[in-house]
Amino acid sequence: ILGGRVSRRGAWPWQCSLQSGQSGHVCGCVLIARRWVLTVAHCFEGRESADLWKVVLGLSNLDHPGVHSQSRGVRSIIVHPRYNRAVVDYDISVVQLDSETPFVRPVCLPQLGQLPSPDSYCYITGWGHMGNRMPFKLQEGEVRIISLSQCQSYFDMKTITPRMLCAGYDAGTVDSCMGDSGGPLVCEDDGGHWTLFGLTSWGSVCFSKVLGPGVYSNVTHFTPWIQQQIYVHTYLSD
Amino acid sequence: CISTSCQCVSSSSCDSRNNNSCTRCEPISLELCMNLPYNLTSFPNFLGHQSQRESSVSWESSLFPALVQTGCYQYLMFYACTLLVPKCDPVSLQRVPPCRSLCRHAKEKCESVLGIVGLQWPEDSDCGQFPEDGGNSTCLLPEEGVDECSPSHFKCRSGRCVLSTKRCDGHLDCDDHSDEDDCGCSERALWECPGSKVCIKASMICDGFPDCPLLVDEANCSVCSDNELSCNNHQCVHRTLWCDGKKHCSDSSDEWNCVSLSDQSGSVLTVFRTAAEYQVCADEWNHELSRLTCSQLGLGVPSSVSMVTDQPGAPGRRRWLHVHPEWNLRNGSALQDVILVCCLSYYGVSPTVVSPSDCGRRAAVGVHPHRKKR
Repeated sequence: ILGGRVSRRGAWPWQCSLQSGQSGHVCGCVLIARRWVLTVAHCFEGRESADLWKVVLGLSNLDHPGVHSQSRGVRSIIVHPRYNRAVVDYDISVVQLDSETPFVRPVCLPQLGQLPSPDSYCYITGWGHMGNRMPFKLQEGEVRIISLSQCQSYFDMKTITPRMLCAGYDAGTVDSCMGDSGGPLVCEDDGGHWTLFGLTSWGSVCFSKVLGPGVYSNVTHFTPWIQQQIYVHTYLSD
Repeated sequence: CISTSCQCVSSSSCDSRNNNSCTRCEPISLELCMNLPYNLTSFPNFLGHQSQRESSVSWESSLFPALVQTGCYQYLMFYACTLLVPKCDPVSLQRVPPCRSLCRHAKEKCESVLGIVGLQWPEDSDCGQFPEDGGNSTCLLPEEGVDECSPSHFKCRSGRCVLSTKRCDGHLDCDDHSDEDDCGCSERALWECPGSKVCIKASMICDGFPDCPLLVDEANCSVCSDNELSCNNHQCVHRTLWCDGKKHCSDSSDEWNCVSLSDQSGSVLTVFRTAAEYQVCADEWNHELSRLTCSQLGLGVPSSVSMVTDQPGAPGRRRWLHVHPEWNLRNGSALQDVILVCCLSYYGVSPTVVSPSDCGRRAAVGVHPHRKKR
């Protein structure tokens, strides 16, 4: 996260770290149910096999997991069938953990058609590049939701589709970056509940002078598909 | 395995059963470089990637096609491919590197363009590692007619290359605007959605995902007989198999939305079984079944369940189901998999969920981030 700050321990309980072999932390992910997390499809490029991965929850400092951290194997990886690497469209995956845990605080999924309003403020979190180094401690940053039409004006090299959501600032002062992919963009409602509206997906080169907002997978668009995958993999034994 | 005979101690790319040379040529599959004057490559490449898969998701495979659009060097794409998928000589099984002059020209002309956006030239591609052209070791130079654009580009009439995603995207990207010419669907071998200008690939028609504004690409996609229903992917499945707790459609859509809380009061439990709507009977209902139902519907934990009488005069018209007495022996099953037809009480079931699924709440401690005092 560029322009963010260290988050308070336990501040974002749904944030998880998707880790693979020697690489350690590769991407962010988000807990949405007792044994289900969301992340983005592009994290699995070239490493599609579930047994290459593990999910670590309850983390604050990557280097010192601490007593609250919980590590889970991955039972299955469900990449959206329409994922398109060239345009980075339908960039979402549902991941089933190999077991559940009673100590969880999942984030809420948005209702059908529920979208954050442009110019409202939400939060992004992750252990991705900070512009000058990779952090150990979970970073958080406050970003402003940007309309799709305004967003397209920043990216003439790419197509902004309805499956995407934009957030950040003209000057790119607070933005997600490499290593944040798959992590949450969450907004708080009046009742103090946090809803997941975006998954960090792509953007301009965040440690270059190319400016502009970050682009997130629009979770609202995928809520029916997400719920379908969880239902099918939970109740419809093969 | 760099040398011709390798000690296969730990290298994963070596054949651990013997010490024969492990270097082998493989066909180029990286779309970006499918129009080269050679079609065999070998790994690792000159950027440290161990496979074409790794190359395809590398930073460089995004950087170079974007850089080619600036027109900084005519043979930049060719040079990039000699790094990403180096030529493999089928006789010696050795990689053939680009010549040093090719590397130097690309770097001299394009490195400054990267500097404008604060990026560095890929450090793995130091030109000193490549042989001088005309020396005794073979190296690659662009031959006459080598294509300046890759298959991932659209070639403007002027010869410039722009990313193919910019073809007919409504923005003028080519210097001669030719990327916005002939944008009719048929001119691009695409299918035009009736009633709109949207073009989609033929493979998107009847694939279960609506793409056209009026969803017409998913209409009239299957011709099922009277006793069949159409799956989301337009397969036909006999109605008696619908919502029986087992997948019969290859996309499992015969088991979607089988259970609902539907009624004027919005909470009478209904099951859509064998393509007909049934009300679930209260006979032998218990809290565990309410919990299974609410979990299957993605709701929170049920706080109570009430029995609702059927509308007067309706019992005969309604269809009823009740729970299989040994339902709990089939763990992991869906509700629609553990019920039978019949009912004694003619009472329906109405679970009440007061606590929506417990989500989105943070630990109570700490100052609220929005209200941090300045």
